[in-house]
Amino acid sequence: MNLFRILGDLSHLVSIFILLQKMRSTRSCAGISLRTQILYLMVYCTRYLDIFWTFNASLYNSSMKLVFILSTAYTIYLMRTVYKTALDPQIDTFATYYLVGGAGLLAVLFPYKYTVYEVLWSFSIWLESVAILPQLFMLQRTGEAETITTHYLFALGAYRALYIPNWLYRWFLEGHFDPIATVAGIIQTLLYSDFFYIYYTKVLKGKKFELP
Amino acid sequence: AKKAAGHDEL
Repeated sequence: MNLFRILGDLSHLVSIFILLQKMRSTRSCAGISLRTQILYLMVYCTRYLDIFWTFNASLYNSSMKLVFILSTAYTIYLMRTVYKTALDPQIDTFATYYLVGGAGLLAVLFPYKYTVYEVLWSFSIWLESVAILPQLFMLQRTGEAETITTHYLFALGAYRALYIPNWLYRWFLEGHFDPIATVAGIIQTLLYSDFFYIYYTKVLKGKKFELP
Repeated sequence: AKKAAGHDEL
């Protein structure tokens, strides 16, 4: 466990709280992609299957896993009940089956082992790398975002970006290297690069997030 | 270093 890993996990945790806070404070889920949230729930459910047999291995990991699964399920529940009037299926239209299909194909082609758990783990890693696309696509269609929504996206993107120095650290200092997670994590971070740029040049300078 | 079984990251 190194500083980058802890900061990455905290950033992930913070992103979820910001999302819930966004819905609570604006009483709306406008600007949030339900498709992306459903993909994340799929990611957590397929990756954290091991919670049933490694529950006591690391209380830290197990509690984070539970928090990610439950909070994302709760977010989806809120979006589909309390805040459903703000859902806009006309804007949230990214073809998610291609993402699920692509991740499934990569998982079958490159798992570490051919076991159900390892193939699902690999699937979850690839799916996570592209799960933000419906959200970014939606952002592009609306052309602007509430500031709190951009903080959510920044924290969510920063989480995987912080895992990259963590992987480098582990590779050089512990001899641990995880090629699937690393390649997918780099792709995931690259997908955020445009967003990071606009967040840095606009939101951090007190301006509204608007696409050029 | 102790090698953890399975995947030790989130």
